[in-house]
Amino acid sequence: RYDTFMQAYNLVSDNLNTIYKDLTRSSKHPLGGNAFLSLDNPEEPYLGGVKFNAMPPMKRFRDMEQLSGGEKTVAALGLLFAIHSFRPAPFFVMDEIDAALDNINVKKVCNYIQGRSGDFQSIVISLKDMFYEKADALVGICRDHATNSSRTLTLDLEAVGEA
Amino acid sequence: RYDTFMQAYNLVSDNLNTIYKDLTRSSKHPLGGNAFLSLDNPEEPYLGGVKFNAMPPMKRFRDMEQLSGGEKTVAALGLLFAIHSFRPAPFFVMDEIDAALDNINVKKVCNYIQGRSGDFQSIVISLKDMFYEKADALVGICRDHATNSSRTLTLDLEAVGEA
Amino acid sequence: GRLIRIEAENFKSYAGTQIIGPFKDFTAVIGPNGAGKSNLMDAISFVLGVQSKHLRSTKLSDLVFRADGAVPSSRRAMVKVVYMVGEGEEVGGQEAGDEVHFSRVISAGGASSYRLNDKEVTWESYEKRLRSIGVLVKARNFLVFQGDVESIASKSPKELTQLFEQIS
Amino acid sequence: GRLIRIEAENFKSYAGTQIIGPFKDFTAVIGPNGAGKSNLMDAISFVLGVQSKHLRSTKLSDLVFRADGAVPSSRRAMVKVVYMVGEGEEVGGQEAGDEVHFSRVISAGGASSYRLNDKEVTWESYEKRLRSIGVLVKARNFLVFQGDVESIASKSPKELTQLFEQIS
Ligand SMILES: Nc1ncnc2c1ncn2[C@@H]1O[C@H](COP(=O)(O)OP(=O)(O)OP(=O)(O)O)[C@@H](O)[C@H]1O
Ligand SMILES: Nc1ncnc2c1ncn2[C@@H]1O[C@H](COP(=O)(O)OP(=O)(O)OP(=O)(O)O)[C@@H](O)[C@H]1O
Ligand SMILES: [Mg+2]
Ligand SMILES: [Mg+2]
Repeated sequence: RYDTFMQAYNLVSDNLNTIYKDLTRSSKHPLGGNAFLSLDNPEEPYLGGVKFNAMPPMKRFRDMEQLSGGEKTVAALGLLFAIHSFRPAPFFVMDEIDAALDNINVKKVCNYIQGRSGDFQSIVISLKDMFYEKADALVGICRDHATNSSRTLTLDLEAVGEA
Repeated sequence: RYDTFMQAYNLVSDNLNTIYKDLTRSSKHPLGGNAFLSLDNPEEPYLGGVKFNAMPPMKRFRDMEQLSGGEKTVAALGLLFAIHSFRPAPFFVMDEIDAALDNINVKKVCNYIQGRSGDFQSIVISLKDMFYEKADALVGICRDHATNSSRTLTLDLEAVGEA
Repeated sequence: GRLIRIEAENFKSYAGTQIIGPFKDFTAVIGPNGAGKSNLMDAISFVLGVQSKHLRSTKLSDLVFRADGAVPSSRRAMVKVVYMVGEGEEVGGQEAGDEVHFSRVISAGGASSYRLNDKEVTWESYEKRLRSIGVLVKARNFLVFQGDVESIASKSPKELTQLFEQIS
Repeated sequence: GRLIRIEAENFKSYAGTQIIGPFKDFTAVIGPNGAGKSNLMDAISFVLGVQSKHLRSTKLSDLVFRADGAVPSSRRAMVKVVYMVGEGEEVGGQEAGDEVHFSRVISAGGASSYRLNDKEVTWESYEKRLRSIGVLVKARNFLVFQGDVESIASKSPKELTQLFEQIS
């Protein structure tokens, strides 16, 4: 039990920092931020808690609760993708993950998902143009008021070319 | 006690439908949606609950919990402005109320706030361009990394003209 | 492997039988407020065995399409996910390029049943096949519902330990 | 009346003394993630008497600016709201066009005190003056914090009754 837990924990913890740096790196902050996990009870980790900490670039150590809405979203996605690296599901479905993100962070998250789409498939629901510009395919959903039913239309962007 | 409660309730209830229609009206649906309040205990209203229901245009009556994220946001703003009409505070401060709204609804909410800015002052925090295009003044906030402090800059858009 | 398409029948706001897709490596789902985007995610979650309380509903019959808001027009609803087996992957005897059909049906009586390649199976063997392609329904580590993303960063230490136990 | 400007001193991410404004009838506040937009709303809420638990903090001293994350650089913080009396309005003897200064200070010891036009007053008379301009701090019906807007539509019938009692 100790071994299987620590195997998961160590792998996620190692990947977390790399992924969080990929998500927070910019020309102004080439090193990106820092994110790590820590154990309350290292001997019997499954009995204690796992603490998660993320520090955006240029910010010194602070309590996660003080992070802004957008900063929390980026930290959460870092953890999500790190957990996925240990237990890769074949696809992700994400519903308006970009709601709290400013345009710079939307672009960073979008680029990350696009860059990893060879490893795992992503289906992203979004209201922002950025996501549909970078996707390989679009599923447009509208409401047919006569029947009160949803209708969908799919567009293969690879076939259309990056016009 | 009954009188003061009912005075508030009746005024809010009357205004709610008008405001919700203003927020949901469009060229496709000139009538807009419907929103109303109902009392669990009409004799002693303060002992029972007040139920709130909103139906977007073309949608038939459904449970509020089934509404989508954007539909709920518009309904919530309708109720908020209706409550305000009974007890007008001199100003509103709203933090990213547009997060779940598509571009059409952002425009409708923005137009409504702009239209009412003579009656009440609004301070709206937003990541979307629409709000800064319609506002009278902009407060830009950035982070000075050397001192880890926020800095602000104010721009009077009325003075600049609607360039 | 990859998710190729979804087939929905009278599920939430999707009336009749509709085929949604094909999905590519990176697919964006767009549309106005109230169109049915989150309902599509609910459809994918439903067919993978997620409980209706995570699908904004209290009982399974809420998930059946209702035209006028009160009475469900049909008593039955179904969602099917078509999955293509990937390179170097073997799923229940099927090889790369084969299609695996996972489907879940709500009967007129309001009960739900599971099918693998259109043959009815128990939840245990259905879940086992999902686990073999890396889909851990209990951990739900591959689904982010609307409004939930920030809460992942605010999970309590206890909740994170629990998540680690579910994935290890 | 209208809110004209905010003066913040060592409040959350606002180091030193800063003047923010002037605010117009419709003011948009913009800036990147983590810049300090919600902290500005916290400043306005704080000076109007909203408790620190609604300001993402557990105790008042969390609200004092900290440069390096651990130790607050100054022990004292202050926020002032400058309000201009409107047409046909009379606020504590002041007439249209006059400025009313509401301010709240966190002392080095971590306690907070209220001032009206720079004279220290009790919370009761401070709140009475706020009520006279239509600001009901308990109902908070004029503040929508980040992420809270949808929850207004999902308030339980009991919560709505309570809100009606607070505004009537
Ligand atoms: N069983 C059902 N039958 C018919 N319509 C339904 C059913 N359940 C929910 N709906 C409708 O689906 C709509 C909500 O759809 P959904 O939440 O998918 O929207 P969305 O596209 O995600 O919008 P947003 O961008 O605002 O999040 C509601 O208007 C609701 O009335
Ligand atoms: N007492 C304090 N001293 C210094 N900085 C602080 C203090 N309290 C909070 N902060 C910092 O303020 C930042 C958060 O600011 P805020 O929540 O206002 O951002 P925001 O502009 O609203 O961003 P978003 O667009 O993501 O919502 C955090 O990075 C946090 O570290
Ligand atoms: Mg949605
Ligand atoms: Mg914010």
